[in-house]
Amino acid sequence: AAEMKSGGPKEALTPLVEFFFKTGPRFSRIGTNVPAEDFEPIHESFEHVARRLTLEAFEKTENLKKQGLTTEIALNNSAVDWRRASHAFTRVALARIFGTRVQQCEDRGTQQVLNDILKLYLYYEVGEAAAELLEDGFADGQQIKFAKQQVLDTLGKIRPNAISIVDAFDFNDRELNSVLGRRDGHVYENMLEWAKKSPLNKQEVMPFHHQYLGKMMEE
Amino acid sequence: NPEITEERLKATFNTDYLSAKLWNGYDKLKRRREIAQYVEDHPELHDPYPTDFMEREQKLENASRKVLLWMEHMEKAVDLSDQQEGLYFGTLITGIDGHPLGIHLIMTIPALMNNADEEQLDEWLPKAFSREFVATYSQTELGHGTNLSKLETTATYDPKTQEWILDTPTVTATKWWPGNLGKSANYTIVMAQLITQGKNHGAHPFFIQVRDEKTHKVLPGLTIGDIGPKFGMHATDNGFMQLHKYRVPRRAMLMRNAKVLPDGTYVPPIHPKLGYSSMIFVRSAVVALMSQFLSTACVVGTRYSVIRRQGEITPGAGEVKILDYQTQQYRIFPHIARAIAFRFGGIFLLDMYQRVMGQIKQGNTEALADLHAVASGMKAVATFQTALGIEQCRMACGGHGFSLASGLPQVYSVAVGGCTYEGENMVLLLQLARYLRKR
Repeated sequence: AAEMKSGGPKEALTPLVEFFFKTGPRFSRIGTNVPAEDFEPIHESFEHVARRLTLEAFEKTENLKKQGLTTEIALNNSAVDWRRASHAFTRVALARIFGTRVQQCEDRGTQQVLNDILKLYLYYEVGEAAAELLEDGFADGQQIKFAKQQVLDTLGKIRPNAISIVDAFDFNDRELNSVLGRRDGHVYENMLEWAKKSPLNKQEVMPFHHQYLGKMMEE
Repeated sequence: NPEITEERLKATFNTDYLSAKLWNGYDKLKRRREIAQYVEDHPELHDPYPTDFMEREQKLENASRKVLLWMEHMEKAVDLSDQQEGLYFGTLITGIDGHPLGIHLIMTIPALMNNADEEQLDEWLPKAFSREFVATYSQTELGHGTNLSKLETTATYDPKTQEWILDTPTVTATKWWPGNLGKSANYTIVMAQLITQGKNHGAHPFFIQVRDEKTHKVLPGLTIGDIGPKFGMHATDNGFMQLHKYRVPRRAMLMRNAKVLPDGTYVPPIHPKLGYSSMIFVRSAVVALMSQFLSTACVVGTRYSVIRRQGEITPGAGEVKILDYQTQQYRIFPHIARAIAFRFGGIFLLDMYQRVMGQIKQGNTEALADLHAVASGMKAVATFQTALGIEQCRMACGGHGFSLASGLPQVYSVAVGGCTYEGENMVLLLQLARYLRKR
């Protein structure tokens, strides 16, 4: 943050932090005249939020120090802001990594499905970051509405593939350890079988019944 | 079941291709399935009845039994040179509730590899691999966890006898939480404040014996026990340990990074954070692990949502599969997306970890701060969002999600532990924040 304020990096940048020194657009391009499937405006928006929150947290810390607080107290008093910045940074990293992996997919059908999932992921995260995007006017309410609508549209698109997508996680029933999630779908009859294994079912009348509830009802 | 078959017939893509993408290629996918089949074909590797109906002691005994069988069958079932195969095989046998070798395999061996010098590795690593001892990793104390600088356990060097004196001087210094320390492990790595020539050099790792190799009795000078029932991981004996001026040889200190010479001279590491490499490894691995937990919940939630029919969208058209409700899709699908994001994020982190550790062995520590920062952030976000996602999937199953038959409470209780182990999430976000400030 200090280097951002002073105009540029002092040492070679790693890919993780390059975006901090990029000049992004002044306003978010989400839902403008860019196709909804072009995700670059979303990445730019996440990067903007991470840059802004980092700088704001930094400025807050610096201002508190100027007011006479020690560095440690100033950091503690701006820690909630720093937490937001860290979360925003992690969002940038996860979104970029996900996008890169989808681009590397060679099978067209699978890439389409992964692209739908990526789209859902990114627009859902826009919704999660709505307050931060709106806070400084980088995005407006219409753009957030656009993102939310993209989420809903994508849900419908994913729906027919939903079972096959989760099948593709390739968990066998032993690993899944779930009667509800059985691969063969025979849920209800197996719920009953599972329940029958309860140790409470080994005896029809519990040995302590007559000592307590039975006695109570007799009285 | 025709309901679920109908869904599978709708797929517009090759599920095996996506599986291969998620599991690092067709070869790995094929091996997963072969290993799973091996477990299916060997009933002795199965539970006698669902472990959810067992008491904790029975769970621990059952897990111990299965761990032994896991090791006996390992050579026949997996490629021993591929650690992932061995761990997957183990997961299929032991489940997610933990087992006595959990920390030994996942944390202690990598910690020895990153912290022991060549001579120490020669002595301990073959024994660790052949399980001549069971070890764990004792860092957290009753009063302190992530904040290593304030750990109270001390290791004071005595140059006269060339020994370390390990001590937990207060109740809050008691080692608390280490997995398998309570009853299973007979060796452990201990993180303690290194004091030599009157100066405290901060937390460093030591490798010590805590139980007799034959009788398994706790060695004199130590108090060890189980910390009691927990939210999850019921087949893991998380333990406590007090060290009462317990003497160990000078070479019990792991000396790949920092060293103490026989006269007590301290030789610092090339990077002050190198002793934290085991923690960074676990943080990196946790992201991929969270992807598995969240994926598991999504599989259950999605599959059940096409079996369950409830209510009508169009009056008179008949009860619909609950997955046809937009709210149900909204509840589950974003978490499928996050599970995949964490999968790719986890692979990225593990690759980065291997790369950075390779560079460190060449003396280059430049990228360690990057790794520490991004692993901290991703671990915090992934564990938190995974817990939220599993809970959403659980509620998406209605009342049945409350039953252990769904498998969801168990996976939640294990996954949510990730929010606090190996660095409580808020602390990790603030560690990343420190990096952001500096950069």
